[in-house]
Amino acid sequence: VPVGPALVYRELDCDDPETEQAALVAVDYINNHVLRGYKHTLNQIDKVKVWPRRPMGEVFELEIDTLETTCHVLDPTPLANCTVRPQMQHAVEGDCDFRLLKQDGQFTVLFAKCDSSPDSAEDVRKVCPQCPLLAPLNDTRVVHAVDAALTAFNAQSNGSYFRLVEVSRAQLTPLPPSTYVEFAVAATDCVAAEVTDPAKCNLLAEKQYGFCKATLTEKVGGEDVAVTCTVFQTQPLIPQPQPDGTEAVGPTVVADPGVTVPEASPDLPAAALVVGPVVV
Amino acid sequence: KVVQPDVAVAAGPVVHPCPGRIRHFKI
Repeated sequence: VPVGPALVYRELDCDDPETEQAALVAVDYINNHVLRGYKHTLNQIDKVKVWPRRPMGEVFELEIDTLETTCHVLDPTPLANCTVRPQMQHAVEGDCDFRLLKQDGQFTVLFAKCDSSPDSAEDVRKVCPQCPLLAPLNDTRVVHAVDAALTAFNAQSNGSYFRLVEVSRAQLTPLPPSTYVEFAVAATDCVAAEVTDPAKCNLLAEKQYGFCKATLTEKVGGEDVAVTCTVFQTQPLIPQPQPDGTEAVGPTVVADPGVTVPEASPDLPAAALVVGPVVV
Repeated sequence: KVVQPDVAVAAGPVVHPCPGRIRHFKI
């Protein structure tokens, strides 16, 4: 590389419309690639540097803060209609580094890295002294509440048997002793009323996801469970490009390339924002 | 700023290029 003048980055205001445009592309990228949990929305742009890129274009180096919304990533509700989770529900923030290429007026994500963390207990206590904090997803009471709620939901269902996809958040309340959980489910090829061995049920090729909120309340001599699930419209199969250039549609093909749904992972922290592979 | 004593200097807007505005709340 011939020695030339040092690259100089362009100073841009963090609230400049061009910076905001880049940040919104970054947030869109997060929500299309996040593997679990909730959609995030832009809260603040921390830093921006715009580097010239040879032979053409510019690279935006961006640091942004996001906040968790109440929309699950599998929920098709547009981000603009999603509510930011209030502090009293124990908010979660995302801290992201992005590099985006701007060429011909279009942004492309080159690099993305996000970490998420829940608000501190002190902050939650300041706004709501009695509000429950986020609980570990592998807490036995959480696991039991999800199991009881899903069993109750399937028992009332006259359609497909739904299987757990992930536990998304949980809170424990001491008085009365109760466990609040939110979890994602997916329809299987079994009929709920006829299931004898859930292990033999398979997820539908045309994925149908749902999102449930449940409260399990402990009582003397038993427990009460209240569960509400929203089942989203089916996600049609999208032809996937094959190595030989053909396109295939079949049950082995991932239906939604943007969102990969892993098996429930109780060892993940309560507020993991996992961003998938980056586009380079 | 160094100015002549008899020249009035208009107070310009305070520039805070970064970080940008907080849209919801800071945690």
